[in-house]
Amino acid sequence: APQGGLCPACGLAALPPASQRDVLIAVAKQSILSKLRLPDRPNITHPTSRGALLSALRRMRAQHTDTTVSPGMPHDSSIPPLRPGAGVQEFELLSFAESGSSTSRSVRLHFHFTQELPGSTEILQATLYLFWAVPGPGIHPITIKFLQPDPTGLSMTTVSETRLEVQRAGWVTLDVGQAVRSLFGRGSQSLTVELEVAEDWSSPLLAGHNDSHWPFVAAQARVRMPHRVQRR
Amino acid sequence: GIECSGTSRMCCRKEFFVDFKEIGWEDWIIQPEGYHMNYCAGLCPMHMAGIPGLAASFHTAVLNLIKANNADAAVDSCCVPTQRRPLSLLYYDRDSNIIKTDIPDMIVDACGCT
Repeated sequence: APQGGLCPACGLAALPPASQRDVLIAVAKQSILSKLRLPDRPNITHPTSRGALLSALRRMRAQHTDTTVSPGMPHDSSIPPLRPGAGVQEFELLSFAESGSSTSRSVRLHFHFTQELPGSTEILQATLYLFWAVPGPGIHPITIKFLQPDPTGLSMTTVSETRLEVQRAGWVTLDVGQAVRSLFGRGSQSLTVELEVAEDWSSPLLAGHNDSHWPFVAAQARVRMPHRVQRR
Repeated sequence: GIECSGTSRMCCRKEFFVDFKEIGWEDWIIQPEGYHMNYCAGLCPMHMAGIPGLAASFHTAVLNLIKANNADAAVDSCCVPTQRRPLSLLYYDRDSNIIKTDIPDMIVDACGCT
């Protein structure tokens, strides 16, 4: 509405064209950063390789259209499909693993989630994507442990554990929604996953050999609405 | 909506593209290559008030013009966005995670008078 006979944007027209451009670019920058809740533009020190990124995006797209779930690992059916309402901002997050300690039978993966997520965001769904290279035919059992640092911070304790059976090389998905929700509930940002195989595979994951097989977590989240009432 | 041309001073949509490479943001915004921000500019005479997209209805404009001519006091109106759409971004956050999101109401598609 006009205020004092002037419209809010009228001032722009009074500026010389060069200044108009500077003002508009400044407005655009500020608008994008504030909507993303970023105080400043992120400085990227470790960009993800293009191969890993493209592979992850392809896997996510395939997962959205594929109704098949991994054996013994059904996805949480209580999560409603995404139906963003007016003004509700949703996110899809890709977090690539950082390798931790590993042996010929086990490997630890660390995922560091965004600083903006805990506390302010509701995790709708989270899936861990792993690419296995099985040593031969047959069924290969794998134990997957979710770890958290103990109160002293010196060692890790197992929060939950699940088993998976892999029959052939390829991508396997695992629902980690509850683990990530629990993590954020504790105000933590880091998820540590330990993968353990029964026999000596020399290297349980193919991640070290190929960027496009790098493990990652894909999560769907939305900004928590302050006025929403939740019934448990 | 009406696109701004060189001659018209009426309410219209001006295209404005922010190239992320030009502002040095291409390292953290993966997609798209830029932001079609756009904005509304121009005059909103009384008889154009309340017409989304300006040319939505010729008859409404004529009726409003008659009303305006008969009005005792003219009230200004503003040229504002009447139609907007989200901006989809794929970007790195501060922890080098990759985020995909749609920021609502970021791109001005049409303008009109309040």
